[in-house]
Amino acid sequence: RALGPAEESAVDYLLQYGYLQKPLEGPDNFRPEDVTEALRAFQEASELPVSGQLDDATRARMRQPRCGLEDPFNQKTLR
Amino acid sequence: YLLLGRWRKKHLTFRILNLPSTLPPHIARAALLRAFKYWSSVAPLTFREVQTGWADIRLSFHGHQSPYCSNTFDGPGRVLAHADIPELGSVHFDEDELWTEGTYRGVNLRIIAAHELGHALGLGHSRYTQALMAPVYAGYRPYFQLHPDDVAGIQDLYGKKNPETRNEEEEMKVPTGPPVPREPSPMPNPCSGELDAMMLGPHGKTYAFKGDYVWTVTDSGLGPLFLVSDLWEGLPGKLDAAVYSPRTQWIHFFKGDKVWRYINFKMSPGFPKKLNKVEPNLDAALYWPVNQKVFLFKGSGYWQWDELAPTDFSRYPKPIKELFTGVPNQPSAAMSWRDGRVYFFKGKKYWRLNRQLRVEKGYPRNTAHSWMHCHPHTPSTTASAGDITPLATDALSNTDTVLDVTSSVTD
Repeated sequence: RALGPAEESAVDYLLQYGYLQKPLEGPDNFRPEDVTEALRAFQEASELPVSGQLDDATRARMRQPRCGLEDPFNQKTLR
Repeated sequence: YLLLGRWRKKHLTFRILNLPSTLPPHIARAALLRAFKYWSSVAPLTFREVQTGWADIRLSFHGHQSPYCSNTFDGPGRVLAHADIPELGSVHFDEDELWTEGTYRGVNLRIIAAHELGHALGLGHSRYTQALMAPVYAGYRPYFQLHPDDVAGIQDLYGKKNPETRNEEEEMKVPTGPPVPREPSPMPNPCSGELDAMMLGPHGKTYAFKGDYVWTVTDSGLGPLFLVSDLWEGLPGKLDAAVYSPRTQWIHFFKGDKVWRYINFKMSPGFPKKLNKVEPNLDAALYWPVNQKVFLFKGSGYWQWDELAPTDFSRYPKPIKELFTGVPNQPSAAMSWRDGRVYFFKGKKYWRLNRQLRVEKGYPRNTAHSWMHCHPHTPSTTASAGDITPLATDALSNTDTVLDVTSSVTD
């Protein structure tokens, strides 16, 4: 389904910092389970409740100032 | 920690290409130089600054546009900085951030620079949210130091610091046997609880001074006693006061009508100087990170000193009790500590003040028990050289725990 603007920017964040892996070929959109897994990896690394949902705490954490380099915290994308 | 790469050499050059507009240049430079020091003090790395030409590591500030970086920044907030991994060496900071030093406002340049240098040296992001190499900025910490995970990562890359490159401070950790006092001045017993001065020094080390000797106070016990002059060459014992300022990296020692200034263990040129704007024979001194000023105490009065600006002392001394509620006059020592609180010491007791500079409930408490890890039955006589055996209680996670646990036991 189409993503809302907040979800869009969350997916951009997860992509930018290595929680989501752009598929090497094929369509740009992501399977919901990939996004859920990426969110869970981010929440766990941020010591947030691991819900897989884009809740307020997760959004707030994504707005915090940080380093521009990727995070190696999603084992799947890290591989 | 995560390793992303490593330099094949350990002696690197660096060059600061430009500086942020939000900080005085000398403060910004001090912050960047200090960032290198965090890493060179735990690994056999050296960093030599070059003013022109090529350098292994190149630090610069840019914003949305940059002629030499495709990775543009996003304005204030969000991405603060980025760096390439070895052996590329570029370290870029977002010039649109409010870069600061010594304050909770804005973004602390020293801490972010240390993080980016971690990348430039080969470290990736750490999962410990309190580690320097954590991806998200955890805010300004007045007594910042590397997290064990940061140290483990850099030593995994470059090994531990080896003996010949160890600086004087490292000597504190590895005594070459009980220090032999040059003259028979009696070695104090830390369990007497009496002090000439206390100081939270560089790298978050707590120093206690009594007579001609100094020792460190750690969460797990006391360091060995050393002659003051063995560590700070040229400094006499029996000091009146000692204070370290993270803002300037200066350590000031006071005795009689003189003041000495050191950076780490090296005396600054032109010191000691005569004290002329404040009274001689001070009692204590502390640095207060909230307003970045040094406070000097004598009798019932205090002076507030801005190290970097001409201070008008004509309205001082002011009554201690006006600002530090509940503390005794004529303290023997005072310091701001890692827990953000202020401590005053007098006789065998100490007072803990909250962030509003009010003495907290349940104080004063016993210095020997809570700070010097001594049991109640330890004799408080002056021991001769070498038989100091501070009876440290069980190694607890942090001194504050010791303070609370001991006092509750006493109660």
